[in-house]
Amino acid sequence: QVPPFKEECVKDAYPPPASLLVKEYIINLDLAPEERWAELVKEKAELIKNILAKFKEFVRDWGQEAAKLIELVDEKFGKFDDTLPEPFRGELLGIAKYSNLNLGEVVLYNIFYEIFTV
Amino acid sequence: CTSIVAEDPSGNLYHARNLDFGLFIGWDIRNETWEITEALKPLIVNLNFQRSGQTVFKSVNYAGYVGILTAVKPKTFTLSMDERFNKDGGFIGIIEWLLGIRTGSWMGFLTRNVMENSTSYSDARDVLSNTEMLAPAYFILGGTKSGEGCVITRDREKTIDIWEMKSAGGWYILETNYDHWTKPLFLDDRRTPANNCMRNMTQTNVSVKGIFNVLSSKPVLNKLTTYTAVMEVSTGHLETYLANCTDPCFPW
Repeated sequence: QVPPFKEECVKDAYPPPASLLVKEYIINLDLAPEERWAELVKEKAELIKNILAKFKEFVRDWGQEAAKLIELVDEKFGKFDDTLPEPFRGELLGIAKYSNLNLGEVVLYNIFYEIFTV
Repeated sequence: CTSIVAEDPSGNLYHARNLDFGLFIGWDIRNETWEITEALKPLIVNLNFQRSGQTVFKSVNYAGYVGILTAVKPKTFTLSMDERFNKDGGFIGIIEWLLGIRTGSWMGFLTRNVMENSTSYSDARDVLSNTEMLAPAYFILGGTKSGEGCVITRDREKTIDIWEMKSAGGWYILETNYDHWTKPLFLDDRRTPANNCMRNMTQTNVSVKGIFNVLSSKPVLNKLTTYTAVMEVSTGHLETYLANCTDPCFPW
C-alpha cells in the first residue's frame, strides 16, 4: 500500500481488550522532588535502560561523529542538571538515583522532544 | 500524533489523542514494527498528581519523563501536545541553552507548570501562548464550556496562530503535525482521514466510545502510535490504552 492512505472508519474498536488498559500510579507532590518518582522508576528502570540503549544504538549507526554525541551525553550531560529549574532538577536526580541510571541519560530522556523536532 | 477536542450535543467536552513516536528509528524487519515505538509501550503509565491527597491533575506519561504530553485537570481544562517540525527546531534551543541563553522554557516543563499552576482554560491558554520555548510545538487545549477548544501553533519565540474550535467547524477541532492553514505532506496525511471519520461519526455520537473509534481508524492509528487516550474534563476521567495496530497497518 502506498500513500495517501484511505481511511477505514471503524465503529467497534471500543472497548479494547483489558490487557491494553494502562495502569495508574500516584505522584505525591507533597514529597521532596527527589522522592516523587521513586516507586515508579524502581519498577520501570530496566525498561528505561532498554529504550536509552536502543536510542544510543540508533545514533551510533549514524557514524563516528554521532557516536561522539553519545559520549558527550554520558560524560557531560550530568552537569547539565545544574541549569534546570526546580522542581525538575530534583526530580531528575531522584529518577537517576532510584533507577541506577546515569544522570546524563536521564536528562537526555527528558529532552527527547527538543531533540526530535529537528 | 492526532489530537481532537470535541463537544457532544449537550456541550460536554471530550479531548482525545494518539501519540505517535519513533519514525525512522529502527524498523524491525521481522516483526514489521518500529523499535523505539514498541520499546516505549511498556513505559506508558497514567499518573495521578496529588497534593494533600487530592488530585491536582492526571496525565499519561512515559515512566521517567517528568514533562506533560497529555493531561486533564478535572473541571478546569485538558491539554495535549503534538510535535511540530521546524528547521528552527529544538536542537538550536538546546545549543542556546548550553551557551547560557536560558530565557526559553523546555516544552515538557512548561506543560507541567501549566497543569500544576494554571487555574482556568484562559489562564492555561495565556501561559502556553506567551512563554518563550526551546522548541516549536502545537498545544491543543480544551476547556469546560461550550466552544472552549483551540490549537496554539508555537514557534520557539512566539505564538504564530490560535485556531478556535468555532472557526474549525463548530463542534470539534483536530490537529496532527502540520499547520492547519497548510496541506499536510501527502505521504503523511492523517488529517483528512481523521476529519472524514469525525464527520461520519457526527456530533450526536461524540463520546468516549465514538472518539476512541475515530482514533482507532487506520491510518489515524498506525505503527507509530504508542497509545490512545480519551479525557472528559467535567469528570476528570482519563482512559488510556496501548496501541495495537493489527496488520495490515500503515507504517506511519
